[in-house]
Amino acid sequence: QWDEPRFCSRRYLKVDFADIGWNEWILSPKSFDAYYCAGACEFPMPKIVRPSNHATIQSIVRAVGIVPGIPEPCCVPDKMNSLGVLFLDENRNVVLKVYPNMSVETCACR
Amino acid sequence: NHPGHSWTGLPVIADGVQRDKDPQHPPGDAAAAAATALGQGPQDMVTVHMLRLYEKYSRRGARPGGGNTVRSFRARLEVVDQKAVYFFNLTSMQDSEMILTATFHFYSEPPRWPRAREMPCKPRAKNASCRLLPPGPPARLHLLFRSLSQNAATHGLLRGAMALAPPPRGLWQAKDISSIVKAARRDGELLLSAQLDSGEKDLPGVSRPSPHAPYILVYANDLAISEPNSVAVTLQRYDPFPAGDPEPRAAPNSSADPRVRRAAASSSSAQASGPLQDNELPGLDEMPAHVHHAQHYHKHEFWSSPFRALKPRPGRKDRRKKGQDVVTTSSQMLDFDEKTMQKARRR
Repeated sequence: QWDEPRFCSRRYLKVDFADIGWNEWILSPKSFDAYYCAGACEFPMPKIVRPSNHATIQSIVRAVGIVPGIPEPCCVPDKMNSLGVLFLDENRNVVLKVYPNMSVETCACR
Repeated sequence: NHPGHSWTGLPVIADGVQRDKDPQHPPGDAAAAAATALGQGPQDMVTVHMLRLYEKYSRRGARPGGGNTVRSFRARLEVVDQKAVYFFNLTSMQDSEMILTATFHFYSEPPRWPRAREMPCKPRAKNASCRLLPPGPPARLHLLFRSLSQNAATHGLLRGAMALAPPPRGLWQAKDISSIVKAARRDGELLLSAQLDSGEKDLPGVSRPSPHAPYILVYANDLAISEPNSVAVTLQRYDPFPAGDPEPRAAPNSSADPRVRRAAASSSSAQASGPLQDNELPGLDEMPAHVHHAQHYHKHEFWSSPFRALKPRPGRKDRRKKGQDVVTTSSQMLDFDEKTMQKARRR
């Protein structure tokens, strides 16, 4: 954890459905790699944090201090992946659903 | 209706999606997990089929049936008029799920060939061997679908009938029943019954649930699945905090947590003594005796109401020197020197 980069980047997170109490009805997967985004989005932002134009402007305004109270842009998921989940519905029938945006592929400053 | 695709392996949907190669061997340990979660033996074909679809999606990202949802529906077997009728409760389908395809999967028992008909030999034809007539054609299988609303007592509305040529041996078949399921859902009749009628009396043991019970798969596109919190709609069955925790704003004495009660107790005893002692402005006790003596005021009379309107502060020049606080009988307001006010504000 300690050698994580300071700047906005993807961090590892494995989610176990038993930890959130959903494992009684989720048949598969039992866990999945969800990841999360964390890190600084301060001026000057390196290319790797893929800032939007707005984020670039916001970080400059904040750095210059033109307007007090402007926060740093946020480090959020950019590209995300779907996850197929096999679970039991209320009638204990087996259902397969493919949920979008369940795991992080890349992070960015927004 | 599609021509019946019959094959030895796992049943797959009849509209040409590539077939599953290997027969009944369920994929991975997911099958074991599913079997335990369902309390079924691994032979539950609908679970094996769904696991197969899940594995196919997980490995190759192949969207099942072109949508993002596959619902399976197990049959509930009932005997109506000595016939085995399978009922399917489709009410768990969500309104946001647009049906793409629906298939009915059933196992055709190996045909019981009728015994060869024995013809009595004609006495006069000496050498004619008593010929046995070839057996008649095996009975055809009829598939009847009806739909009924939840509380209807009738047999339901006939939605579809199919005549099936019996397969050469026992195996699973799949039939496309998309139009039947869509029509039934459009009419709000989400209880479907299927009767497999081979014209013969059902064997007495038919009412026993068989590992070969038929099932329905509905391939759909859930239009709400891209909503921000769609996963909670179908998977979050209760709050992460177990029920029974008192609301944070509940009366502290009702809380299970002793600390909270203790803290609550201390603050309420503070309240019991009332704010006067705690909020007394310093200097009130140090009032010069003559003032006390003269006015015989009791402390609480200085505070006619708990909330006093703030008086604009007098200008610097006409502020009295320290120690000359005189209570003007005309107004109940008290004037304090700057230092006292600072101490009070700090308090």
